[in-house]
Amino acid sequence: ANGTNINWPPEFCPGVPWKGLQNIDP
Amino acid sequence: PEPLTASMLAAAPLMDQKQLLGERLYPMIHAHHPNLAGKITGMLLEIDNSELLHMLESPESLHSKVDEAIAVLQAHQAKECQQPLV
Repeated sequence: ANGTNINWPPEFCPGVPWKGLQNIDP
Repeated sequence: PEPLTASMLAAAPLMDQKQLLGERLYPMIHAHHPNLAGKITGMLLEIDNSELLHMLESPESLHSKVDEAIAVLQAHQAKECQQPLV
């Protein structure tokens, strides 16, 4: 994909489950 | 807190591994870049866990990756600003 993703990068906040986890394949 | 080790990380569920790394990286990044710490940490978490562990142990490698992440982030944001406002 060539489009920009305005939601990237998934921001990390201490104590909050990181949203980027759902994008990571096991 | 005790240092995060590869074995501690391997014992954690996959979903928790990035979270554990993020919780350690965030304060180190926040000390230098309080405004961008969340985004920089999020970017760095896309790197392999083994490399992230190395960065926790080696401030020099962490700082060089943080500098790289900031450059990528700024380029990404500049690209967004070029899009027409409709």
